[in-house]
Amino acid sequence: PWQGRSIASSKLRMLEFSAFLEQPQDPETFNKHLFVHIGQSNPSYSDPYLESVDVRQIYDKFPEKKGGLKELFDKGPHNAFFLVKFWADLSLNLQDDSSFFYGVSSQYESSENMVITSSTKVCSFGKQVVEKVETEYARFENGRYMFRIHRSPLCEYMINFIHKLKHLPEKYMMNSVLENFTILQVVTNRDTLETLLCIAYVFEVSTSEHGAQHHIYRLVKD
Amino acid sequence: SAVEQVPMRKRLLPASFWEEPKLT
Repeated sequence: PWQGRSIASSKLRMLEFSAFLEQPQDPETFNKHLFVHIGQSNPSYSDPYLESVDVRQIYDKFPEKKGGLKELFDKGPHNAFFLVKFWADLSLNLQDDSSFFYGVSSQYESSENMVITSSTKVCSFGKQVVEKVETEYARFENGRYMFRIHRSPLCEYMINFIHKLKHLPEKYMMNSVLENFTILQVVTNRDTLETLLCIAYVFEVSTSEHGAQHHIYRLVKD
Repeated sequence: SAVEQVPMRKRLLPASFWEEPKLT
């Protein structure tokens, strides 16, 4: 039931995704602030399908040359492509402190035993500025293969970006900057090079009192 | 690209794209 209703292709399903800041309070406790978060969901057949977005509407927000979104989408499979609109929670006090930990955690599951590669490209005005590539091996748990990217440190570029964004006095200014800030995550089978998931992330700042929010869309080409 | 420099607000996107969920 999750296919078409959550971030899942026929080969890989995203279970959880978060970018966070841990701030120590004292030697034994810390505060965890979630900038963005996709929690576990268990859609059923009675749930509606995700809305769709024509991938051509966002081509220019992501790398367009070799290995860009167009080439990836044309290669397929199309059921692996998603757009996530995040409303990021920036309602925290940031200080420069080396004891703070900025991290990203994500989890995936598959019915297949494989090695996955996750490429995360941060883009400014559609051009890649930094890329992180991670390789994960499967762990067999409860009848399925689990992949965990646990507490991957956020890069310096992203930490500086968050700090600069926080220093802007008005939310509309932050949103204006975020209009040209995107992230493209491509999860690939390391051995076959098949695209397992391709997720395009775009952002606004949350105005909610309930923290980070998101909408998920299927990317299509009608 | 034909859509280059076009503000996101002027693109063909679902209405929900601009509606922040109010979930707890």
